[in-house]
Amino acid sequence: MLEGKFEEASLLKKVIESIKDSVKLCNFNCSQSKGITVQAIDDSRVLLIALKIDSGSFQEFRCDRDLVLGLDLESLSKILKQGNNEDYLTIIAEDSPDSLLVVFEDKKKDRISEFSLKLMDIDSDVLTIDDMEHDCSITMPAYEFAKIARDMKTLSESLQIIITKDSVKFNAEGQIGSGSIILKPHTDMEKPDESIKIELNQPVVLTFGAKYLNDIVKATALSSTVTIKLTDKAPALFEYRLPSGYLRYYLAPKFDD
Amino acid sequence: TKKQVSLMSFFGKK
Repeated sequence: MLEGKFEEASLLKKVIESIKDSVKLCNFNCSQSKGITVQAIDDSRVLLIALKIDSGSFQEFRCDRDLVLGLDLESLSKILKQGNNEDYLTIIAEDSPDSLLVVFEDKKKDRISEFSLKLMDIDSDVLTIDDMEHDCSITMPAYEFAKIARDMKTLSESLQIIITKDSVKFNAEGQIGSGSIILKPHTDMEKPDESIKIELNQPVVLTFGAKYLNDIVKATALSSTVTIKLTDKAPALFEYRLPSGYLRYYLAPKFDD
Repeated sequence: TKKQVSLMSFFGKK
């Protein structure tokens, strides 16, 4: 049996809102040691999502036997919208479940709401992702990266990222013209999450589809910072830290035709 | 022009 209680429903709500536009169906793998893990790839096979909600993200977590919950995220999202952000949220499943029980408890009122979501058998490829060495890594405020991704998409369907040891440059060239944004590393002592940190083994220039970057920044509400790891001619990793766990996106780059 | 590549060319199936 699985029983996981979140202190606030908002965490799972934000996670599902971050991924449901990229992948519609996915398997939630549940185990006592790893909590909940998900690996899912979008239909175009360009963006991969790797989610880990450790048991530490839950107020209470027990999973007697490893379970796979096949979920339609659009449906789960509809059910999660029934509860308030501050409610306790408990998810419950039997050992061979055909449905997931979702329970919201209002902390002030005596109100408990229960929903049952039908589960599905989902056949999905699992990809092997080794811990890669990266050429460079940038950590920056998540909202700032989101603004760049959204703004630059209005100029071009591609966004070029150029990292050197003393700057990161975002470059867009489109039909109406072009634009670039240059950020320099700095440390904000009072608000560390406002800092921009660049770690560099070697400079990297990569181009990504603006559409996919805009899917990724839907996770902005999850974390105050985002870490972007880039390697020449390889998929990029965008990581949003959870209180205990992470949401990672792997995005394949665009290459010269 | 730049061409979008698939993740499958980088990651193998388990």
